[in-house]
Amino acid sequence: MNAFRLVGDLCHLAAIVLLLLKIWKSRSVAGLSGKSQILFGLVFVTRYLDLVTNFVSPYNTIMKVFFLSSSIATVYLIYTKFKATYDGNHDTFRMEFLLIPCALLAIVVNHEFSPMEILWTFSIYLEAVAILPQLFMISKTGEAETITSHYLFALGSYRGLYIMNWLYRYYYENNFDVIAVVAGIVQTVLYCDFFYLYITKVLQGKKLQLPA
Amino acid sequence: TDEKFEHDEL
Repeated sequence: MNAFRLVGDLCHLAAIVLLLLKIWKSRSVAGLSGKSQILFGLVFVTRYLDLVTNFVSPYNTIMKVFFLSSSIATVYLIYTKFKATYDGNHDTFRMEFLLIPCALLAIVVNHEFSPMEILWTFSIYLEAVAILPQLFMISKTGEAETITSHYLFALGSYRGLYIMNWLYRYYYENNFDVIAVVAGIVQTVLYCDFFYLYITKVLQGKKLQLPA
Repeated sequence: TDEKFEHDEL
């Protein structure tokens, strides 16, 4: 464990908590893409199948349980409890356009052709693009609530910090996973446009409005 | 061949 990865995990945790707080306090899922949350749930389910078979550390297990339960809870809140506030008309990104290419790529490009490894690889590829429905929805509505933009900033930062973690592990632990690194770079790059808007607008106290 | 990865990251 290194500081980059720990802070990255805490940013990830903060993002998920921020999202749950937003939903619970505003009693609304307005502006949230249920499809992205479904994809994140799928990322955790396919990545943490080794939760009971491969013990890494208490920290690792506790975080996996939290990420799994919170992502499933978020999908539940969006599609059942606060369904009335779910803006399905703007959440129209076709998930199959992400699921199928990620599945095919995971079968072709992986470290080992075994079910667990292919599912892990699928979850890595899917996580890189899972935010697209949410970013697409914001581009359609042209705006995002401030707390939603804080959520996105924390979520984008987490994988950016993981890139620093991979650099650190490459130089000091001689540990390098090309699949995770390439997917992580793609994932972080997808947030760059949002990061620019967040820093130039939200941090100036303005609402996140996309140029129409 | 790629050695088997022990995925120790979240």
